[in-house]
Amino acid sequence: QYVPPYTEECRTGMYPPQGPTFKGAVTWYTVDLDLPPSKRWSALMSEKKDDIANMIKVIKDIADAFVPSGKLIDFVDKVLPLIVDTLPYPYDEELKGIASASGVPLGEIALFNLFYEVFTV
Amino acid sequence: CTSVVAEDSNGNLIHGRNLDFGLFMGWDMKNKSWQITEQLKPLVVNIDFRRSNHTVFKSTGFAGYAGMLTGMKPHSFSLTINERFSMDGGYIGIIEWLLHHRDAMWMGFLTRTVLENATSYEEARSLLSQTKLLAPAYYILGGNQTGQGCIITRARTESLKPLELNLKQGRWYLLQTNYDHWKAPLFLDDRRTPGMKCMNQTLQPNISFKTLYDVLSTKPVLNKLTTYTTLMEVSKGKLESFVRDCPNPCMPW
Repeated sequence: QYVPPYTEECRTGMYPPQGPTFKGAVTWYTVDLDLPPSKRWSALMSEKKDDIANMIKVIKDIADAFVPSGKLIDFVDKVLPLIVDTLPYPYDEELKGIASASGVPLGEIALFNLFYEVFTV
Repeated sequence: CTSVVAEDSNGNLIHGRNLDFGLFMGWDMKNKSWQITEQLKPLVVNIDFRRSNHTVFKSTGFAGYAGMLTGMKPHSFSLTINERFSMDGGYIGIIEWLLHHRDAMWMGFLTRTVLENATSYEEARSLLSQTKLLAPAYYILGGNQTGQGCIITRARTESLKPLELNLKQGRWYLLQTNYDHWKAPLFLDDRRTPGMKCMNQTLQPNISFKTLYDVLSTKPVLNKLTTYTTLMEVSKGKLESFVRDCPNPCMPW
């Protein structure tokens, strides 16, 4: 159907995934729960640090479009790290480990982890 | 999001989901895509959480996000979250948290805690139904035995109208989008009707990874917000995920 909502006949033969609706397979990683929480995500985050930095940059650009003064990101960088200390163990330590391994400020990692709660409105 | 838990004719449970995220967060006019959705795609990872060299649970998530939105405890249960929009939304929970009312759980962290610690479908169901939350949500839970599948509609403090698989009533699958199952979906965002149409065409004896992937690949169940598709089979401990794209013409949500 070439007008919204672009419904179509039920698809068949899509699996195994291929073609234009398939953008790629997902890579497997291991998180060792025997490690201290601050170290669990280190290997994964050092591999993905550029991708997470790109994603955070887009969030900042969108935030700047809403509040051009940059005060929203200032708030994120100054206030959200304080929330991390209130999170239950081991999540507080894990978020600090993620920030450290990725080089992304802790407040911005906290924002990413709170996204789902915030956007339920 | 669209989540489906279905039981085949042999009593085997298959659980699948499309994770849709990024609505109203930067529309790229040139590429006709949501900016955040596109930026999330390279962050999609499958994770094997291990303790003492054994798998505790498996999940599909985003690198940098410590909570869980999709996961499975092999041979026990599978679990997905769909976002539930409400005026009594997560921001109220966050404000309460800032005001030192900290008896509620963060949604993604509860999912992770359940995947890590619950040992059965029943225990997972009880924890997901009874734990106070910061934000409303839909939990879609599948088990390892016939009839073990339910939708838990969560307000922040209570569970509303749980819906379970019921083969005697012909309910061999449950399909949840982002609307309460006892209400009609928003007419501008009806993924439930086309999804159910495809499930009904598939028929119970034919349900498998292959046919569920077909359902989750049909527009508008597949849309511009769809980041990944995950398929899970608890009895075999099998989890597969794929990053998705929705070529034009395609609904923005």
